Amino acid sequence: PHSRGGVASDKPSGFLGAPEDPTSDFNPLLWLPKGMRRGYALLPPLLKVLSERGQQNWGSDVPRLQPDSRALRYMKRLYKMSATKEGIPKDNRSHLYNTVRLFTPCSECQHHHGGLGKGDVHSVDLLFNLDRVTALEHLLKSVLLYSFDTSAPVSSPFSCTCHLSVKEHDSSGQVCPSVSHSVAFSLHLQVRKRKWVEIDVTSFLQPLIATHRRNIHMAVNVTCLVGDPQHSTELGQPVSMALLPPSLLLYLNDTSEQAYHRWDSLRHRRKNPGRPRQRTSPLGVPTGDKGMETPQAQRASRQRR
Amino acid sequence: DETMKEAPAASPQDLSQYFKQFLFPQNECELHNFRLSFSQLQWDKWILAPHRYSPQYCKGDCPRVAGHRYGSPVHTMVQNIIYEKLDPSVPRPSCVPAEYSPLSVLTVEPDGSIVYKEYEDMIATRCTCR
Repeated sequence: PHSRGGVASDKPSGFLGAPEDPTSDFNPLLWLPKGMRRGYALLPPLLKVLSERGQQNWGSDVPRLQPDSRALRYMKRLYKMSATKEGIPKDNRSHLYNTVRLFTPCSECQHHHGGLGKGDVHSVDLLFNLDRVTALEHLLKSVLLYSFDTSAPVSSPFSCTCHLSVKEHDSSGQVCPSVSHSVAFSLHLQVRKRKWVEIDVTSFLQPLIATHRRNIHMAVNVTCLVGDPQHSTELGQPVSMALLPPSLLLYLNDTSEQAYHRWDSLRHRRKNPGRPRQRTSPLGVPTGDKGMETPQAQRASRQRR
Repeated sequence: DETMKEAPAASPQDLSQYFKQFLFPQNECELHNFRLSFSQLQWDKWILAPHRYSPQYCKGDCPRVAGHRYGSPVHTMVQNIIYEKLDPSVPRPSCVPAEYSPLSVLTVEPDGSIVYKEYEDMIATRCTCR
């Protein structure tokens, strides 16, 4: 198993209920080449089951924090859109990601300013821990995911502005906002419907995630007013609604050998519809001229065929 | 003809069975169905979807001349010849998967985050002799 051009961290995954001493040579993780150890959710538990020969309690019950229920609902809906009931990825050209990670802010560090999400301004300090993102997962898109639950039906549309600023810790540990970013969006909430709103923050977070930042600390202000700027000049009264802290959604392209690369299989199917897929070289493309046929050679082999 | 004289008078049904063994050797290398649910492995606490998974598997004898039917390379026949003529410690060709399809999995990570991942080579879709 080779990583494609990435440098995988050699830290064994904390995911597995592996024996206390991770350096013991019975730790199944050490059987794996370095590129495979971290972040591949499925592999370590599979190895644990195989290494615990004969034991019945196979459950790899690694202590797990319970995920947020709304986040669960959203990810199950994403799963239904991306795969069939049997779990086969849908051949959707527009969907280039092969990994989507949803992080909820760590609860102890959410600081609300002003009203608790009531009235027109909702501002909160958020800290996301991105430890689970591996070095081989490259960011395609990142969004803040708000779920708007309006208790009373809101008859007319309303428009919101979201202002973000990333908080850097300088050498003395003092927090100072370094980069800020504003996004405006308008919402048309039907009566009594939950609405997911994805606020695209890709350009904003790209530099942080590209440098494999493990913790992202940001302040988010959302202001919502009744009315829609496209259709009316003056905006009305503030909207009263419950606004819970957003989740961070990362659409990633996992470049490791274990992940599914649809463009690989699409290209393969176009070229050799009938032949079994040959594993492409770890670098993904033949290196140097020995791997590539010259046009003359291609023509000659075509004539031979 | 000799076999006909020796063979007992059989009904047409037995005859077709009798000849079938020459057309399709028994338990030939082919894809077999296997379906598991993650709750059997007690993994349903952290694997949220899919609920059932059919990895399939390959099983059966590889005929001596495993031709194009299996997409086997010529090497397979060479290996057979080595086993039969030169060195029986060299194993005969085995019935193994030749092609796979991917699987999408939704899991909960130890830190409570949720990940949707598409894994390569998780379901065997075709067998070969190698």
